Amino acid sequence: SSLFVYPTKIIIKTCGTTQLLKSIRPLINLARDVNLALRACRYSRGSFIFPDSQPFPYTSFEDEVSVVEESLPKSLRHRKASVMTPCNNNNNSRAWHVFTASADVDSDESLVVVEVCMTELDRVSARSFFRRDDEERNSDSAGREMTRLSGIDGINANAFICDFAFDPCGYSMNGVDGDRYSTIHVTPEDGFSYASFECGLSLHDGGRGDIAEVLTRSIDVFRPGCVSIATTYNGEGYDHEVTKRVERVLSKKLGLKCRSRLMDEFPGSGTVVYQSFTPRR
Amino acid sequence: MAVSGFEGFEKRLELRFFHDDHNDNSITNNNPMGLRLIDFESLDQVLTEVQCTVVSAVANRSFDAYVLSE
Repeated sequence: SSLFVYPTKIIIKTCGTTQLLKSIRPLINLARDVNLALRACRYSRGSFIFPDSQPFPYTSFEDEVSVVEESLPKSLRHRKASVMTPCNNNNNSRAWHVFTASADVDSDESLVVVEVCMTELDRVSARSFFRRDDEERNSDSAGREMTRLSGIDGINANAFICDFAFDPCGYSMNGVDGDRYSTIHVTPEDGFSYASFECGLSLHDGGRGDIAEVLTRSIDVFRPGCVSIATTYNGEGYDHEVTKRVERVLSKKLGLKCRSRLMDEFPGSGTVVYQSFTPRR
Repeated sequence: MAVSGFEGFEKRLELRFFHDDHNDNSITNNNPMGLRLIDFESLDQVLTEVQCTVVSAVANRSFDAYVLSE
């Protein structure tokens, strides 16, 4: 799980069965103490692997949306909730859930946000995220070892990495590169292995912004059997060429075929594109 | 639920703010640090309500980044 605090933006991302939505009201109050008022809110998530283990309201997206709406000021009057379900997937097991609320229809956010969810991780790759029995080292040095062993330090060579290894397994890292953040969370246990990669970047900033290359390097670390990518364009106008380039590069470099592509518009967040990939047979 | 209590797919919340000139709180009026002025104890209290704790942290000129554990 990760928390990022910018001067006018907070991003908090938690796995497990945490009560994330309880943070909305206290964070709005703390912001008011430093003379800031809420302008926009976005809540998103994939489909839980263990939905029945989630506490209320996370057992149903409708309940989550109700809890978020009750926590927001009325000034955020442009609101939308959507469950983006791939057509080739009759149940919701691969759906992407998004709720946005905003004081303005247009987004004030310049970064494009990419949220990648990966399951069925390659077992050899996942092994990098288990603590070794003989390992006396604390979680910081074990985390650094996992970062190096897995190749995560090669995703963005400019980033300063703050990593942590959990016991007996599991890993989290935050990357810091100028005003760009990135974060990775890994549950390596076989049978329900999972990894996520997220970053905020610009489409036009000389190489660092090439989403396709960044995605290739991050997905290649885990060689997953199933990948979903949610790209939120925010104030950056939607660029269909980027979508097609991601699909071309993932196919060519990782043998991943795009099985579905959904798009939707959200107030205060612009266009969201949701793509799912599996290895070409 | 996984033996280690891990549920992979995360919940993600993003909140964006703007300077509210109606408040006469001159101390922080338009302070460029904005939300980064919030003291760690207050953030930690919010994280406790969410059932998370900070296990690692780093910052640069642009933002503060915390690794959390449930």
